[in-house]
Amino acid sequence: KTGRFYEVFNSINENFKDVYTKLTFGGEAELALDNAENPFEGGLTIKARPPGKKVLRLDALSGGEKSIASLAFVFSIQRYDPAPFYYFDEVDMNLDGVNAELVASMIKKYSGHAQFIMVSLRKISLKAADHVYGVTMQIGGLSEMIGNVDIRTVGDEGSFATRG
Amino acid sequence: KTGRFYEVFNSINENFKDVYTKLTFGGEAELALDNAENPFEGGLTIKARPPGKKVLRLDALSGGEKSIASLAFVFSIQRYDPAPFYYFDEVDMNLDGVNAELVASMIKKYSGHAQFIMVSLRKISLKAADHVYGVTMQIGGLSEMIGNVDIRTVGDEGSFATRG
Amino acid sequence: LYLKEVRMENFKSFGHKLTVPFLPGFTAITGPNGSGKSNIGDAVLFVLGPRSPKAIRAGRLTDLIFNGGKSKKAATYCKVSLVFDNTDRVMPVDADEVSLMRFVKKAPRPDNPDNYYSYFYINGRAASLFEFVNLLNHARISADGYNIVKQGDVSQIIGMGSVERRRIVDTIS
Amino acid sequence: LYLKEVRMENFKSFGHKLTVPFLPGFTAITGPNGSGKSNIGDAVLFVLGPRSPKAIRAGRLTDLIFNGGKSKKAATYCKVSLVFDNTDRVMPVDADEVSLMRFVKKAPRPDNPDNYYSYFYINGRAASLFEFVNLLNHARISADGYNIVKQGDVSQIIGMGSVERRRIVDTIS
Ligand SMILES: Nc1ncnc2c1ncn2[C@@H]1O[C@H](COP(=O)(O)OP(=O)(O)OP(=O)(O)O)[C@@H](O)[C@H]1O
Ligand SMILES: Nc1ncnc2c1ncn2[C@@H]1O[C@H](COP(=O)(O)OP(=O)(O)OP(=O)(O)O)[C@@H](O)[C@H]1O
Ligand SMILES: [Mg+2]
Ligand SMILES: [Mg+2]
Repeated sequence: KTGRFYEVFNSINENFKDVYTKLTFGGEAELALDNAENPFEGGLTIKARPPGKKVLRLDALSGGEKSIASLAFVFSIQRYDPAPFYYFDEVDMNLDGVNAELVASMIKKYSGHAQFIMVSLRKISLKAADHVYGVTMQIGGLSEMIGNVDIRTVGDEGSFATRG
Repeated sequence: KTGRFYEVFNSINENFKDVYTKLTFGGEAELALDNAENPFEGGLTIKARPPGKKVLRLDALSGGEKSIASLAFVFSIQRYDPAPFYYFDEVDMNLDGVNAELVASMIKKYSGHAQFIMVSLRKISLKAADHVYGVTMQIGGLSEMIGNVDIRTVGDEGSFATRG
Repeated sequence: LYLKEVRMENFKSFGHKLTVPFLPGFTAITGPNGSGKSNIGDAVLFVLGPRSPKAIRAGRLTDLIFNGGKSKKAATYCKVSLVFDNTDRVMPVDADEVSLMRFVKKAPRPDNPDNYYSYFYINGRAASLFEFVNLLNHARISADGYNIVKQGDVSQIIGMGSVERRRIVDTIS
Repeated sequence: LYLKEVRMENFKSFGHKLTVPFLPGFTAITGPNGSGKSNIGDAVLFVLGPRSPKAIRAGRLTDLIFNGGKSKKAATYCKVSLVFDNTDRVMPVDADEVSLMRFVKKAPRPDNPDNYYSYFYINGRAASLFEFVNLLNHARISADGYNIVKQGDVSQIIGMGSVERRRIVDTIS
C-alpha cells in the first residue's frame, strides 16, 4: 500500500515540478511529504518559488501565484491519471492577462485527454475553448442557455450577443 | 446608547436601500435587526433581492451578486459617515463588465468625499480613476512603482507600458 | 468516460426542462453575473452527492427547487440527470450510455412541513444510495474530487491542511 | 483627514526605501500577478496593527522583512510610515501632518533566534503601543475597519455572522 503510494506520489511530483516550471517560465516547485518513511502519518506540503524570487511561506504568495500553484497541482495529477471530466468555475479570477492565457492554453493542451468544462468571464479563456456556451437570466428569474456563442461577439467579461 | 444606535442604523439602512437599488438597476435590499427591541442582543442580517428575482437565502446569490451587496453596504456606511480612506484590493474580481463599471463609477462619485485607493487588474476600473499607479517586479524579486501610468497603454488585466 | 449531457428540470434558476450537451475537449461557459453559470456546476455536484447542501449554496435540499422567480409559482420537485458516455465501460454498467439521476420532491407533513423525498436512478431504474455511491466510486468520480473547483476555491489546494492534501494522493493510489 | 504618503523600507518585496504619494480622490493601483500590489495594503495594515501577522500573510512579524529576493542579502529590519494630512485636526495632534511609523527589527538571542523588537513612532517621536492605538481610535481608523477590503474578502460582509455585522454599526455609533 505504501509502495503504491510512493509510485503515485513520485510520478505526480515529477509532473508537478515540470508543470509549475512551464506555467511560470522558470519558477520551481515540488511536493514534500511531512513524514517520508511513513507518509500516512503526515501530510503533504507544497514548496513553490516563482521565478526570480526566494522560497517563501506559501501564505506569502500573491493571489495569482497561489492560483497558479494550485492549478499546477491539478494538472500534475491529471497527467498521471486523468479524471473523466474537469469542472472549473472561474479559476482565472485572480490571474492577470499573461497567466490567464497560460492557464487557458494548458487546459486546451490537456483537453485532448480529458474533458474540461470551464466557467469564465474572461475573453482570454473563452478564446481558447473549442465550444462556448452562454447563460442568460430571462425576465422573471429563469436561466436560459445558448449553445454556440460567436466568440467575436464576446465583450469583456460576461457579455455576448444573444441571437434571436 | 440604544437611541444613538437606532439613529445610525436607520440612516445607514435608508442609504443601503437606495445604493443597492442604484447599483442593481431596480433590485431591492434592506438591513434587518434580529432583535428589534434590544439590538445588542442580536445580529444584523442583510436581505437582498436582485431585480427580477425572488428573495432568497443570501448564500444562494451568485459570486457577483454577493460582491455587489457587500459593496452597497460599504457605500451606505460611507454616505453616513465616511472613513478617511478606503483601501479596496481587487473588489471587482467577481464582477462582470457591467457591474465592474457600475462599481467604478460609484467609487468615483464618492471619492469627492473620501479618498479611495483601489487595487485592480481591470481596465474598466482603472479608467474611472483620477490617478493610476503601476507596480512591477524587477529581476531579483524587488518591487518598483510607477507614479503615472498612461491609461492608453493599459492592456487587459495588469499589463501596462513601463516608461524608460 | 466523459460527461455527455446535463439535464436539469426545475433546478435552482433553471425553472424548466433543459438539456445541456457537452462534447469532449474544452468547453467554456460564460454570461453575466447571476445568470446561472455556477448553478450548472451545482447541478453536477447535486447528483454526485455533496457532503451537505451548503456545499451547493443551499440550506436544505428543497432550496434547490426552482422558487418560481418573480412571478411564477414555485415548483414542487427538481431533478438532474448526468449522462455519461460509457463505451469504455469505466462504469460497471453494461451500456454505452449511463444516466445518473437524482430527484428531490417536497412532501410536507403536519409534523414536518419541510419534509422531502430524495430518489436516485441509474438508467431510469430506481437505485439505492449505496448502489449509486458504489458506481461513482468505481468510476472514481466524487463531489469532493480535486477535479471540480468551485467558484472562489481555486487556491484551496494551497490553503488546505497538509494531511487533507496528502489524502488527495491517497485516493488516487 | 486623508492618507498623503506611504513610506516603505525593506517591507516585503519593497526591498529598498520607497515613498508612495497619495492624492485625494480615486487612485487605482495595477500591475502583474506577484508584483507587490497587495503588499502595499499589507504595509498600511502593518502600521494600523492587525490582530495577527497572518492577516497580512506572515507567520511572524519578521517575515515582513525583505528576504533579499533572489540574490541580495536579507534585510535586518523593516519600517513603514503612514503620513496623514491632518489640517482638519481629526487626529488629536497639533500638526498639519501626522506620520505614524512602525519599525520591526530582528534581534536574535541564543535562547530565541526569532526574537525581534517592534517600535512605534508618532511624528518621529517614540510612542507606546497604547498611545498609538489611542490616536488611531480617536481618528476612527482600524486595521479591522470595513473600509479596508483585502484581496478575496469583498463578500466578507455577506459571509460574516450577523452579530459581527451588527458590531460594525456599533463602532460607527
Ligand atoms: N431555488 C432557486 N430558484 C430560483 N432561482 C434560484 C434558486 N437558487 C438560486 N437561484 C438564483 O440563481 C442565481 C445565482 O446563479 P449563479 O450562482 O449560477 O450565477 P453565476 O452565473 O454563477 O454568476 P456569477 O458570475 O456572479 O458567479 C441567484 O441570483 C439566485 O437568485
Ligand atoms: N519578506 C519578503 N521578502 C521578499 N519578497 C516578499 C516578502 N514577502 C512577500 N514577498 C513577495 O511578494 C510577492 C507577493 O506580492 P503581492 O501579494 O503584493 O502581489 P500582487 O501584486 O498583489 O499580486 P496578485 O495580482 O497576484 O494579487 C510574493 O511573490 C512574495 O514573493
Ligand atoms: Mg458563479
Ligand atoms: Mg494581490
